[in-house]
Amino acid sequence: KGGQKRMDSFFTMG
Amino acid sequence: MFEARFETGETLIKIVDAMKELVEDCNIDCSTTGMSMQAMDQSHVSLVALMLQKEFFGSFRCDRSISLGLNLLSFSKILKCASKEDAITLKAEDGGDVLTLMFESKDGSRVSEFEMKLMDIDSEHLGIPETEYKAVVTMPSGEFQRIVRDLGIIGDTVGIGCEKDGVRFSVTGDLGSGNVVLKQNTSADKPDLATLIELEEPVELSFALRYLSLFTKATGLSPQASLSMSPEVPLVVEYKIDDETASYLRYYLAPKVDE
Repeated sequence: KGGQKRMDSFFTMG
Repeated sequence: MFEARFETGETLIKIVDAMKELVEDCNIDCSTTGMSMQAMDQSHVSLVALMLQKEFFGSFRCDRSISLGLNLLSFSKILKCASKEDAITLKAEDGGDVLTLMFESKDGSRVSEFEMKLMDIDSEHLGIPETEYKAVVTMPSGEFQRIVRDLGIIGDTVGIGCEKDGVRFSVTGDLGSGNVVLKQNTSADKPDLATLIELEEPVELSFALRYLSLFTKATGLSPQASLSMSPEVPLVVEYKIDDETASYLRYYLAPKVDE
């Protein structure tokens, strides 16, 4: 997505 | 056996209404500590996190941790059968596949019970690290809703610039531009109307108004909303559901990055 990062790239799966 | 009683059923209705446009299906996790939920929207751009501590409830019992797989739209439809003043009790058997909803009128003269089918939902649980934010703005939730609505008329991205004595919301679009500045204001006589800024360093970030607008569906849950920001990490918009028990609804959204 242009300019918008997804949540998965900040928080780790746990 | 799980059983949780919302003395003010309206709070549950507001919580579900505040999540249902972002999240279709979710698991509500029930344990001895309370009820919690974490889910991303379909495009994984935002995340919603709910925490209701057991002390928040009129009564709370959870013998074994269970996940209630719910379609929020269906849940919301059934909750429409409750009156605003009703107390709402949620019940589920261990290993059962239905959720029982009981609505009780204030004087106890009317009691209704509905059963809702539970679903098996694969959910990805994300670990959210404790973060020290550079800027935290606490403001009237209605004011935040109004700013998001007004600036959404002009454009689709809002710049939020936070400095020591004020926070600036700015927007630029095809038809023009606009900005709203809220100054720090500690209305001692009306704390709900206060705007407080806790600042470690000035922060300037941009966010998609479409998502912020969906977050403001929670406005009715709390007179105040807080925005926690640090460079390059997701914004947290928090609505406290109950101050005393640290129960809350939080939304996370990553800042937009220049390409």
